[in-house]
Amino acid sequence: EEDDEMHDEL
Amino acid sequence: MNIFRLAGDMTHLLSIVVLLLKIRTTKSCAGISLKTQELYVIVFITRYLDLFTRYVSFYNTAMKLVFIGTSVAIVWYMRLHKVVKQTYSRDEDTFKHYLLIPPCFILALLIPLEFTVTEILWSFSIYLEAVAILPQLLLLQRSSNIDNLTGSYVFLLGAYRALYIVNWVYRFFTETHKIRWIPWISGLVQTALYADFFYYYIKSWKNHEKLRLPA
Repeated sequence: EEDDEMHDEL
Repeated sequence: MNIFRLAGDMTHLLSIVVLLLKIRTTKSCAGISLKTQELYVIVFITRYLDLFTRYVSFYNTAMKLVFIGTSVAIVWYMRLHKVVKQTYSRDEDTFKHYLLIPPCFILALLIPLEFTVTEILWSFSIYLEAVAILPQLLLLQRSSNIDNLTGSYVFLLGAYRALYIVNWVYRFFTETHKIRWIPWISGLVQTALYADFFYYYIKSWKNHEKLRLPA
């Protein structure tokens, strides 16, 4: 899911 | 994880360490905006709702706990610690920070990452973080004497998001090739708000003079 890349940041 | 993001996270962590160091060693929070600290508690809680549902890495979980824990501890010190709370610049810390919350929430409803509760709150936290420093910057303008630790704290806090912008550029070209409007625009606004402070901070550092912001 593309947004995981967003949510691996703090 | 790339070096820019790691540097950003470490700079963010260092800013919090500097602030806690100031409060604990000088037993004073003079010049620190309680309102900005309260906004950061809201930012971290609404951003890390997935703390127990989404495991990214030990580092990610540990840092989330540290950010939530330290931001709550700082508000506790400034509100409840019998000695520190006496040093709070109550009369100068007058920015109506609660007015920042509705616009950020409405914006999160209008432009969420996804239309789910956690994503709306995540977007809200991104928007709120962009403006959370405003009470602190206003307080600095009113402070006749900004101590070194306070100045360093604000500088590191501004620098962390600037490093995150470099991280986003790096990830765009090396990994994702996708534009991330929400964090990028917010991050640019957030960093731009520090521009004025950065200018005077670096000038005072170069000229070895006391940091003063024009009123």
